[in-house]
Amino acid sequence: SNDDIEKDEL
Amino acid sequence: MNIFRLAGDMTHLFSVLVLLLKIHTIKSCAGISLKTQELYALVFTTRYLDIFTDFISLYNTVMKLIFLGSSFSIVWYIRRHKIVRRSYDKDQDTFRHYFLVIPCLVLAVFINHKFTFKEVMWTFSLYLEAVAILPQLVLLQRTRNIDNLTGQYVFLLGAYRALYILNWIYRHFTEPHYVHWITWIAGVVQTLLYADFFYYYFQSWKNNEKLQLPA
Repeated sequence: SNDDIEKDEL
Repeated sequence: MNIFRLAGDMTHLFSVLVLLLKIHTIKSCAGISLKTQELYALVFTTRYLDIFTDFISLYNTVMKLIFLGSSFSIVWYIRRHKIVRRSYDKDQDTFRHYFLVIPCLVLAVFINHKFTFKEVMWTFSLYLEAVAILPQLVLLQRTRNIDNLTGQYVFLLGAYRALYILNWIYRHFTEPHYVHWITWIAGVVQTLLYADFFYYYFQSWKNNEKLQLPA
């Protein structure tokens, strides 16, 4: 959803 | 992915490889804090809960597996390997886990983006990673002779954090919607903890002397 922040970092 | 992020990940990867190589080849973990290594194993476990549910990229998944695998292998070596464990100096490595784990957990419960289990655990992992190096830094200060590999390990870990900050600055300007203030604050705190170490590391390098932290 839009609430979720993208976690593309390690 | 920008160059700072890639360089940061690679330095992080090298730091872990340097440590594993030291332990595996010399069969010694002298100067390494088991407390810090256990905290990292906890950091990666709680951060990568999404490893099998959210696919980001092959790179991402592989790196996560490497960090999980290496952190648990290091802990296993220090606790269980019949030769390596003898070199572990338990009496010097006295930092209490819960002094760091409990405040981070409390902070994560109250300060997070969203109050769900996965999100709180992820936030907890960020807070804990920021301070997980403390037992190692305390141990370095107590160790009269810091061997080169241990010094390089801590240096690489610090460099990884510094590169991540450059990565965030870069992303801030190139990706307008990229706002991760919890990550940033925790990351800056984490990097600041290395400032003192960096100072003495560069001094020893400049003067061509053995690294030694003042008590």
